Amino acid sequence: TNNRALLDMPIKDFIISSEKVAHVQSGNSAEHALLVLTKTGYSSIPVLDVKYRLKGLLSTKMITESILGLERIEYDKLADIRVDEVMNQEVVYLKVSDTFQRALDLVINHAFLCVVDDEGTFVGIMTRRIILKQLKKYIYQ
Amino acid sequence: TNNRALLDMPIKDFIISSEKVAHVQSGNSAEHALLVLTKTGYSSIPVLDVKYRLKGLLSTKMITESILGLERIEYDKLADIRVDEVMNQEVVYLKVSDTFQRALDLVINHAFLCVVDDEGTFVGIMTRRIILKQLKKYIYQ
Ligand SMILES: Nc1ncnc2c1ncn2[C@@H]1O[C@@H]2COP(=O)(O)O[C@H]3[C@@H](O)[C@H](n4cnc5c(N)ncnc54)O[C@@H]3COP(=O)(O)O[C@H]2[C@H]1O
Ligand SMILES: Nc1ncnc2c1ncn2[C@@H]1O[C@@H]2COP(=O)(O)O[C@H]3[C@@H](O)[C@H](n4cnc5c(N)ncnc54)O[C@@H]3COP(=O)(O)O[C@H]2[C@H]1O
Repeated sequence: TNNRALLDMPIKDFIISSEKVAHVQSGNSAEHALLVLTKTGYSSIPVLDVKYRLKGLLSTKMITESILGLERIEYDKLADIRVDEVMNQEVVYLKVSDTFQRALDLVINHAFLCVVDDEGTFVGIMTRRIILKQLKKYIYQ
Repeated sequence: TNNRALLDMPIKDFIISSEKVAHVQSGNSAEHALLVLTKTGYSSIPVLDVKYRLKGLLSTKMITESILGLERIEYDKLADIRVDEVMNQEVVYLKVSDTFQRALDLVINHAFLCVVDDEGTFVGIMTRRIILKQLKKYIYQ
């Protein structure tokens, strides 16, 4: 494959599909979300609504930052905070029709990217790991 | 640059040097470490000893997992746990003399890599972001 062929590749073969993506629901408590993050082991995951639309991104850092008191981290407050209050609502995302080039440009600054279809429904994620594997394959041939 | 030239590049120009790397000291409490992780915003950082030797890697996930009780996350226990008890001591690292190829092979499975000199002193890190920037530059020319 030459450079242009790789850059023009559609991303669909590289997407981790939604059923394999750990996420939380809009409306969940930050306490529940922190358990999901800890048990799945991911540092940042999507927040979806009941129709599987993308609402935001939530990370352990955002949760801990929100309860960083003057003297200690105030974990007792977590049950009363909803994910919607602490998540990042400005999500940079990809469309299913985007190319590898678009994904490469964006993962410079994002560890993973959410992918949505034309209706705005969340369909999966593109990770740096997958992009790096493709680049390595390309560069080693 | 052709493929071989990029892969053979020494990593030294791409290292984020140690003074810019957030870290904790061996012997610190997990409570102190969680504050450092939260304030710096990184999900995983190196653990160094007083001589700046690399002892392990510590992530927020490792800390939270260690206090995941049956009913709730037991944050009151953090002051009594040392980072050495929860960190990952099997650190995959690079030597200053390694090439870009070695770094590329390893970042497939690691978001960042610690770099040590011949004495085993920590000198900095190589991140996926830096590697992706180089690959993008190479692929766009
Ligand atoms: N259970 C596991 N098994 C094997 N390796 C693991 C792992 N958890 C993490 N890693 C490794 O650590 C990297 C960073 O993970 P992190 O959770 O910070 O950052 C992740 C996480 O925020 C998100 N992510 C990846 N897969 C996910 C999934 N199935 N569900 C939800 N979020 C996911 O995308 C980011 C980048 O993922 P990427 O694969 O490039 O990079 C991952 C992967 O190389
Ligand atoms: N303060 C900040 N400003 C701008 N962007 C930020 C940022 N904090 C995080 N990011 C972005 O998020 C990515 C994942 O960060 P994370 O903390 O999970 O994972 C980081 C962290 O574990 C470690 N790391 C990076 N820089 C570090 C530093 N100066 N000190 C300690 N650890 C660092 O290397 C991993 C990969 O870093 P990478 O740069 O490839 O990828 C970073 C970067 O693209």
